[in-house]
Amino acid sequence: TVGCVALDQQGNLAAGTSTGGMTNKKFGRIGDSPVIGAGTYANNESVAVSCTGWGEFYIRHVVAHDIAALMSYKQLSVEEAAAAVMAKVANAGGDGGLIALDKAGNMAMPFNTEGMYRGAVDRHGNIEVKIYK
Amino acid sequence: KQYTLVIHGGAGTIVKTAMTSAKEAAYEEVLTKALQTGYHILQEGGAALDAVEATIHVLEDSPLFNAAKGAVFTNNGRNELDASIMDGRTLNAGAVAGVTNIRNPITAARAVMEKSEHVMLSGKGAENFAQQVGVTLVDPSYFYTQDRWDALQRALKKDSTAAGENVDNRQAAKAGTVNRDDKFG
Repeated sequence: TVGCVALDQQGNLAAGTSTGGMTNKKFGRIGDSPVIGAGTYANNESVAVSCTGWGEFYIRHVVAHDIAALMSYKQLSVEEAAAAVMAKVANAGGDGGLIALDKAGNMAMPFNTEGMYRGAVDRHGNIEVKIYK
Repeated sequence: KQYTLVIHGGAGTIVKTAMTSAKEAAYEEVLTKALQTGYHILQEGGAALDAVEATIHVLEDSPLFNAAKGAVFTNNGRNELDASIMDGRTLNAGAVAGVTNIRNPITAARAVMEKSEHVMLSGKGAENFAQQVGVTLVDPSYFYTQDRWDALQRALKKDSTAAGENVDNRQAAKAGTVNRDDKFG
């Protein structure tokens, strides 16, 4: 799975996710990250989110939208909200990770697997790329 | 720091000891190129939506990640792709699921969002729609990579070995609750 979240100069957020799903999947399973609200969500009032991981858990926990809701209703920061929702996924037995970017340009990249291919660029063009914890 | 663009290329069991320095460098190169692509659009005053789509193109076009070219195989040896996109300004969203011949599924998802009254299209219908609105189609063989094919063969072998061995495992597999860690690419 790959994903991207962005904040433009007009203050607009967007999120996208693209995946090949899971190896050896059957029955026309649709899962993983691209279900809107589960694996992908963007709202200019709060945050843009793209997820990767064990899709069934992201759907059951409506992960991407839950992060936005925690930020809107409980005024959590993007880091706090992302960590709280990833903890729900982990406690239920799911794994994976996500990227989130709020309307002020703060980001979070939590994951509970051995690694997650990830990267970010700040407004000055400074690039960070990481793979492992 | 104020960030403008963040990406991921999948999470999972990424064993450091199994990663060669050349392979690690290849991942870093593509991730960096993706970030530069999106950043350039944003720096020029472009829309977040355009930056997201262009950035994901770079990752979809690379065989290193489980999306588009380099996607994993289903049980029947096909590459079935899903993608979605959402615009935070309007709360519009679009998605495609189970498509097999769309070169960049993220572009098809955006087309669903912008050129249809629907949110998600699946399978053959999604492919027909993509063709009608001019999204680039490819032969399904475009998505093939040897590594992913070999991974499917290993998974199929594991399936046949496990068959009849453990009823609980088979039931869990049917329910989709066995995590074989095969899905993150």
